[in-house]
Amino acid sequence: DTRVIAFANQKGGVGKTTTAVNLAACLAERGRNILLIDLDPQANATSALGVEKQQDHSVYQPLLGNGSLQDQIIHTTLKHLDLIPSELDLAGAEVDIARSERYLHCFREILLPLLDHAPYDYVFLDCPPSLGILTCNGLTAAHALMIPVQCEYLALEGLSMITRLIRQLNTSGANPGLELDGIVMTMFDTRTNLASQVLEEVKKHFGDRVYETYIPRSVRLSEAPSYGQAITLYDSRCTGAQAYRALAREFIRRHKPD
Amino acid sequence: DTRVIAFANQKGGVGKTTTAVNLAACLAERGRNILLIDLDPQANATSALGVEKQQDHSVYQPLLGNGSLQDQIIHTTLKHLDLIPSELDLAGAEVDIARSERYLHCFREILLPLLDHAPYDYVFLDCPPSLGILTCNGLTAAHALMIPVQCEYLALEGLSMITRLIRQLNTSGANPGLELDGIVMTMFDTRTNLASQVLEEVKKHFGDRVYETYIPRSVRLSEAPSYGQAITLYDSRCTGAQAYRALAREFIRRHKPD
Ligand SMILES: Nc1ncnc2c1ncn2[C@@H]1O[C@H](COP(=O)(O)OP(=O)(O)OP(=O)(O)O)[C@@H](O)[C@H]1O
Ligand SMILES: Nc1ncnc2c1ncn2[C@@H]1O[C@H](COP(=O)(O)OP(=O)(O)OP(=O)(O)O)[C@@H](O)[C@H]1O
Ligand SMILES: [Mg+2]
Ligand SMILES: [Mg+2]
Repeated sequence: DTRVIAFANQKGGVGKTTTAVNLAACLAERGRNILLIDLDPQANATSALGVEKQQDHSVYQPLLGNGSLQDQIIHTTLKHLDLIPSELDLAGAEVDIARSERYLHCFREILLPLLDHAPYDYVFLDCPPSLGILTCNGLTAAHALMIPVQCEYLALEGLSMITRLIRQLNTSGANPGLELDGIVMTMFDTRTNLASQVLEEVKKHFGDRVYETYIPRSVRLSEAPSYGQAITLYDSRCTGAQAYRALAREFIRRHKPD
Repeated sequence: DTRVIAFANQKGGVGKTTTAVNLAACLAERGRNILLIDLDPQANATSALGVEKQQDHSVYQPLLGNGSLQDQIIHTTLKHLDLIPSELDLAGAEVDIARSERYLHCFREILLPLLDHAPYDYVFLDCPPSLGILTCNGLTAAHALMIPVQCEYLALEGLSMITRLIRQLNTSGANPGLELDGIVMTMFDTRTNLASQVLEEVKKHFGDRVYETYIPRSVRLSEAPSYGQAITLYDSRCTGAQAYRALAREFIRRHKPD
């Protein structure tokens, strides 16, 4: 069974794309089959994997009922990692689908046929920094949500907004089964007290749902997208690559069938 | 005449709030009268100034036609700096106003009466990380736009989206007079090549619309919001405070009537 994981947090710049791309790359390296779907009109996941944005190559047309999602799948340079890219027009989707009756379910309805034939262990959804219609569509289609949290004070404040939304999607029936997969602490700067204070605070509220592996701040991680490469290709031995490999190991441990 | 400046960039975490809050604080320190309006449901500008979020204290009710924007103004601990805070319910505004005919103009229509009586030199608008209805309302009401850009590769890619939007608002007649006030480079890490490469690239495209003053990465700037203080109060002598004071001086020079 394919498991669908959304990477979402309305706070901007917390490492959603960096985590979705590099965790996917590290799982692919271990032979897991991954499909990454870029739901952000900014198309950062698309460019971070070295793929050019192209008109009509995204979830946009299938969301409007034109063609299937499977047709949008492309292979990346990494074995076992496929991508559905994003495009600029996707920004218009929010207004286009807002008017339809089942506007929260549009994405899930096009994803289900893909999952029926899919050879994937995991489908990752990279969401934009908002709790708007695109993110809500992703959360309605997902089995679980991973929340990257930057080790900064302002990132702490927004956590209650996204966890509130999970409860709303559960109770409203839009996605009763949606659960919190976990919280990943990112851009941890070992030199500052602030980072450890934020980490403590998050652990206090979320306990063991906080992944033990945290991602340190590492300039190699922010350089890799400019070469269109996941960290495992760009600089396989750097601290960023090691951290995402450790995260992949912990992810597999947490997802083992009991 | 009061000038309205929006701080917007759909890329998340680039320093919109940090720049709006601290530039406002540095201009207030020089005796300019500033009103900061928090248009982001995350309410980061509100908490960065030490103000509690409260239900019905934001632009939300006035946007729906209940009460005036002037009634929402509160004083901050800083002389010459007033705030209209944000609240969680503001997230619902996008859906509420999307259905109205003139959905792009709702905010401008409630701002105009405020500007008629306002004692402010500048009104700053802190926008959320998206080009959705709240940001577009801010841009429709603004005279000019300041775009904070993080010195990172992924932040570079999104610049064309926001500049395209300015042109669309100009040509569609929504806001023919909207101009680019300038681009402010933030979180400049002097230790990496990446930052200088991004700076060069932005200067190549935008020339002298890039502010000469850039803001260095400084942990004091990310600590200040956890104390609810602008940098001028939290640590007046640190590099972050000096950088925003230099930015305030350059801002005043650029805005001098010819
Ligand atoms: N561990 C890290 N160390 C250093 N830089 C990082 C790290 N993780 C991410 N970055 C950089 O920080 C910036 C923000 O990360 P990213 O774009 O992944 O966040 P995001 O949450 O996806 O942003 P958005 O809200 O715009 O979608 C990027 O420039 C990225 O390269
Ligand atoms: N020059 C700087 N040096 C160090 N940290 C900074 C600097 N500027 C901002 N920060 C920190 O980086 C994070 C992102 O900044 P900020 O929240 O201002 O960006 P934003 O663009 O308003 O984010 P959002 O897209 O979520 O609205 C915050 O935690 C902030 O404290
Ligand atoms: Mg992203
Ligand atoms: Mg902000």
